Amino acid sequence: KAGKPSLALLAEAPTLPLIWELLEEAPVKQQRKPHVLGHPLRYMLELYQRSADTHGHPRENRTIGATMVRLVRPLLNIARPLRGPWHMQTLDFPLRSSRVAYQLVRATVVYRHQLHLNHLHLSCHVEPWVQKSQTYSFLPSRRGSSKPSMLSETWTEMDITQHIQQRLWNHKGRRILRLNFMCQPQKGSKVLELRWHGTSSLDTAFLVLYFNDTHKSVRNIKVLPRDPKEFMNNDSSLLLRRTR
Amino acid sequence: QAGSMRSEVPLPSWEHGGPESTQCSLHPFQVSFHQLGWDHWIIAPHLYTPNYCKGTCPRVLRYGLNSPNHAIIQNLVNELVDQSVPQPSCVPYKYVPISILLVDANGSILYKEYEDMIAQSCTCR
Repeated sequence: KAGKPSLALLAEAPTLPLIWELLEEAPVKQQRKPHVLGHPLRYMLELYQRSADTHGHPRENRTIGATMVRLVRPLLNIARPLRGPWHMQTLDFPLRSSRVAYQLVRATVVYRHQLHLNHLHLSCHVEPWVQKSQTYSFLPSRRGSSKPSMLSETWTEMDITQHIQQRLWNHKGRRILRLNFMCQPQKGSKVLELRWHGTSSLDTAFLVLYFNDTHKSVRNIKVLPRDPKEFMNNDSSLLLRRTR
Repeated sequence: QAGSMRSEVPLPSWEHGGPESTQCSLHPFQVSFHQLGWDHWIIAPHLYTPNYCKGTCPRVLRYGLNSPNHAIIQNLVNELVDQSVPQPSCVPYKYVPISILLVDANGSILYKEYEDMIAQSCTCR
C-alpha cells in the first residue's frame, strides 16, 4: 500500500492498544508539526534531556516522578483594562478528559514573574480565576513556587495540584482551568497606558501536568470472588476496593 | 526426562559447527521516525532502535534461551509426533521502554514513556 501514511495503515489494526494511543496523540494525517517555539518547547526539551538519553532510553536516575508529562498552552487571552495598579490577562487552559489509565500526580503553572512591556518593568503573579459570588482562598501567589531551573530567571513555577484535583479534575464534560495573570509596575516605574499587544498569552504562562500510568496496577488487581462469604473472609483491602 | 530423549534426536547440521548467525539472536536495528512517517509529530528522539530477533530455534533449547517448558515440548512434538506442529519461533524475550517527546494536534507538548518498545533479548517459544 505504497504512499499510504503509516498511521493510516496501523489504523486498520484497531485492536492494538499502542496503535489506539498513537492515533489519539498524533496529528491527523501528515499535517505539519504545530508551531511550538519559545519557552514551552525549550522547557519540555530540557525536561526530556534530563529524563532520557539521546536514544530515548529513560535515565535510571530520572527524577521526573511521572511517565507522562503534558504541557498545555492557554486557549484564550482576554486582556482586562486597568484596575488600580494591576494589569490582568485571563488565561484558559483546556484540560482533556482524564483517561482511566492515567492518574494526575502533579500540576504546575509556569509563568513569567518579570515582564518587560512597552519599556515598563512589571512584576507578575498567577491566581486561579473565581466567580465574584464565590469566596475562595488560594495560596498566596508566590508560596509554593520556585524558579524552574529549566528556564531563565524571569520565570517561576507554581504548584497548583491541589487546586486542580479538588475543583476540576473529577468534573465531567469539558473542563477549563481559568487563571488570572496579574502584573503591576515594579517600584519606581511610572504607570503608563499599558497594552498587552505583542505579548501573547503563550509567552506569559503555560500549564504542566504530570501523570502516572496505572495500567500495571490495573492489570494486577485480583478478580473478586463471586461467593459473598468468600468475599467477606478475604483481605479487607478487597472490600475497600469494591466500595470504591 | 527431556535430557534422556535428547540423544535420540538428531541434531541439525549447524549444531555440528554450522553458521552461528542462523541461530536465534538479537539483531540491532535502527530506524528514523522520518522513515516511519511520524516525524511530523515526534520531536525527540530522531532515531529509534527497536532491534529484532531472528534465527533458527535449536531443537535442543539451551538454558540461556529462557524457553518455557511448552516450547521444549512443542519441539519434541514437531520432531517425534507431528511435523505440522511448527517448531518454536524466535521472538523477543525482554523489552525496554522508550521516552518520546511529541506535539499533539492541539499544540500541546507531551513527554511520554512507552513500555516494551525496544527488544533487549530473544527467546524461542
